[in-house]
Amino acid sequence: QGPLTATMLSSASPEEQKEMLGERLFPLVRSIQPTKASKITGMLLELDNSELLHMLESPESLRSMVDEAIGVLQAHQAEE
Amino acid sequence: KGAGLNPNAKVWQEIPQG
Repeated sequence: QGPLTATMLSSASPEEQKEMLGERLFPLVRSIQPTKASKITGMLLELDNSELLHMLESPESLRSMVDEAIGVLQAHQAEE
Repeated sequence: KGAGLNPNAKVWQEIPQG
């Protein structure tokens, strides 16, 4: 299974594109943040596909986005 | 900070393989 590319995504429906990206992202997110990986992956999937493809190729970008998502989640939970 | 990240986003669910 090679890297996911924009060309591979372009042949799929918008819903399938998020599905394909989620399948690649989830294990990576889980390795960074095991407890909230499903929620964080859902949050990340709302971003642009081009940004998600970049994160799949750049562990540093992914990590910083996961950190940001954790911050957003914690702030949200603190408000409730 | 966190622009574009929505804490109410749908939770990702892995589709079982096979």
